[in-house]
Amino acid sequence: MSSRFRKAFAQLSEEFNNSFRRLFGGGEASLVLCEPERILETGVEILVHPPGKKIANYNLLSGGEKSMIGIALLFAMLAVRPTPFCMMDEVDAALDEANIQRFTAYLQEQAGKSQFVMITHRQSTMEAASALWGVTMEEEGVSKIVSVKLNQND
Amino acid sequence: MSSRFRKAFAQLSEEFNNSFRRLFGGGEASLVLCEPERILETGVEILVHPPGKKIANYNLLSGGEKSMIGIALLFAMLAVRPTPFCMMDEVDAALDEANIQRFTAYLQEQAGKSQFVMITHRQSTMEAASALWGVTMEEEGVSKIVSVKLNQND
Amino acid sequence: MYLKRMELLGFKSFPTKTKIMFEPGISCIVGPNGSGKSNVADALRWVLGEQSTKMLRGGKLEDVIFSGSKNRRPLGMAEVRLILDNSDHTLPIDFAEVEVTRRNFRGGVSEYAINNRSCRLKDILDLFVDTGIGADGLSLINQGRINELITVRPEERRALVEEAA
Amino acid sequence: MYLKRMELLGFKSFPTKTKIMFEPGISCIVGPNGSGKSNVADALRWVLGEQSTKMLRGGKLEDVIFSGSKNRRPLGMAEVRLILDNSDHTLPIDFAEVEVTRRNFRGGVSEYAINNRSCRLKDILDLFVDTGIGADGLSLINQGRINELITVRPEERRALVEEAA
Ligand SMILES: Nc1ncnc2c1ncn2[C@@H]1O[C@H](COP(=O)(O)OP(=O)(O)OP(=O)(O)O)[C@@H](O)[C@H]1O
Ligand SMILES: Nc1ncnc2c1ncn2[C@@H]1O[C@H](COP(=O)(O)OP(=O)(O)OP(=O)(O)O)[C@@H](O)[C@H]1O
Ligand SMILES: [Mg+2]
Ligand SMILES: [Mg+2]
Repeated sequence: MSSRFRKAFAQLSEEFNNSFRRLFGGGEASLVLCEPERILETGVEILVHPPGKKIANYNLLSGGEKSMIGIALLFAMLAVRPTPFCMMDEVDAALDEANIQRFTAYLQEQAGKSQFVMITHRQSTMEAASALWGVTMEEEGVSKIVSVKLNQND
Repeated sequence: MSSRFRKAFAQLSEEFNNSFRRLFGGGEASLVLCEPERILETGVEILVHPPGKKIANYNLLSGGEKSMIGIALLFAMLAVRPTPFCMMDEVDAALDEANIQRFTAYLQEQAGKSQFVMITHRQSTMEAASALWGVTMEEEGVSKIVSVKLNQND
Repeated sequence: MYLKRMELLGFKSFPTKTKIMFEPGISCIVGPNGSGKSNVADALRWVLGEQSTKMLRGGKLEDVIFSGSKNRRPLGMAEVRLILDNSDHTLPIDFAEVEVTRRNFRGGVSEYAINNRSCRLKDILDLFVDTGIGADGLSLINQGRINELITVRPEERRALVEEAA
Repeated sequence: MYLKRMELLGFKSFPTKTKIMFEPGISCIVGPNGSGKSNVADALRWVLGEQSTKMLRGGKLEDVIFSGSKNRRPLGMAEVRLILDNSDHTLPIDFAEVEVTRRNFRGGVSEYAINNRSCRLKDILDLFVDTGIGADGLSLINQGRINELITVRPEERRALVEEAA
């Protein structure tokens, strides 16, 4: 049990660093065991260094930076333990345009391994998709699904 | 004390209904005292009915709907007790384009009474402003303020 | 394995039978605020066996059943069917297509079925156990929760590593 | 009364003296993720007397002092000056322009000043008490908090009504 945990931990930490560097264009990240001697109960902390920044604790990072770190952790999980599909509900809400581009580029690379369903309001995320579905309430209080052509405006 | 509280409560509830109807294009909203007989300690609940919807509890409302209700409550407070300025940090993150238009239209009407400073990534909110400031990190880890002309892209 | 389609009936803001066709690759669900996009995500979470009403944004289990609108009366039942392509046999079951169903009557308990044969919740959870899919995995990120992956306490983050093991 | 300008020195990601000119009406602050926009909001909250490190996203009070970057060493002090137009005498003080200053040395306590005369925190709080401005009012909505106005418990929402009274 504990050797499987250690192995998964090492892999996840490694992949977290890879996806973090991809999304932030550099810097480094890792996972840290809070109490390495109590492997069966220890918590797991994250350690992140965005490129060029020295920060005391990651709570000082911005809303968009926190979302990108969460996304990096998600991609690291998918690398270590791929799941057939993944649905994300507005994970891009706090991102600026440049970060959406980095996120969607990464997503497109992973689309061969997993199926992604993204709920979004951001035009740049919509443009990265191969299929688009609209949900509307033509009748008040009643949802309906319609097929959407990409060139329509939001 | 308690008569001032009751008066402010009634005013705030009335204004909440006004701003809610404005932002949602109809429906109704009010504030409710949880324990009216214990006026000095009672909590305050909100009651909302978006147009055309019958919902059991407001937790079932969507992310964007919750933001618009929060904004309605904020405008109600400003109507009852105006403050000279108000800074809002990405309150528009969950809103769709139509709701951003309603929000910024309301904001422009109130701009005579209060000074508003909006931190945002959304183009439609930027277009509602009369002045625009950019924060950049040309040198890594060091913020700088620059003046931005509106026609530049995000 | 991939999602082929999902059929909702009486689930949250979907009172009439609604089909959502999924595609491999990346697809997006778009639409105005309050139109029902997150309800689609809730439907997926629910059919996979989610038991926490909080994760479904409700107070009671019945909050997933259509509670009426201006012109429609409340319904008495919610049902979601999830159809998966299993031609690569990711799921430990001998079908090229697998259909998972969950149904809930007002005041009743949830009923589950796999390929139209009634089963228990445990059978559904067992079906998905090795795939990383399921209410607790990262295969479904609720609205507003992406930042929580890093703001939770270290003990909670440990569960991620255990999931990966 | 309105905000005229704010000057930051050594506050969070602003190691060098930085001026932000405000205008009446609606102005926007824009920029990439992590560039320092919310730090500007934190500076405003801090100079108005905020004592909670959590509301400033830090762990210790010193987390507001510039902690260094790739090419710069950490600083020993953070200072924010807020200059307000008071020609309509909203603030109970006989000046057409009011300047509020807060300064914090590493390991020290906060120092406050009004129009360059040192004062206590209480003097700052008293200055703004009838205006609705201040760390607890709605004059400053932190990032991600707009939905909290409706998700907090009813007892907490009562404070809004008391503020309006
Ligand atoms: N049991 C129910 N019966 C009927 N309608 C319901 C029920 N539960 C939720 N709803 C409706 O669903 C709406 C919320 O939908 P949802 O959260 O999916 O919106 P969304 O498209 O995700 O919007 P946003 O872009 O703001 O996140 C509510 O306004 C509510 O009217
Ligand atoms: N004491 C400090 N010293 C130096 N830098 C700091 C300090 N505190 C915070 N920072 C820096 O400020 C950055 C966060 O800035 P801020 O939260 O203002 O970003 P933002 O522009 O609001 O971004 P977003 O659009 O993602 O919300 C962090 O990346 C961190 O490097
Ligand atoms: Mg939603
Ligand atoms: Mg920010």
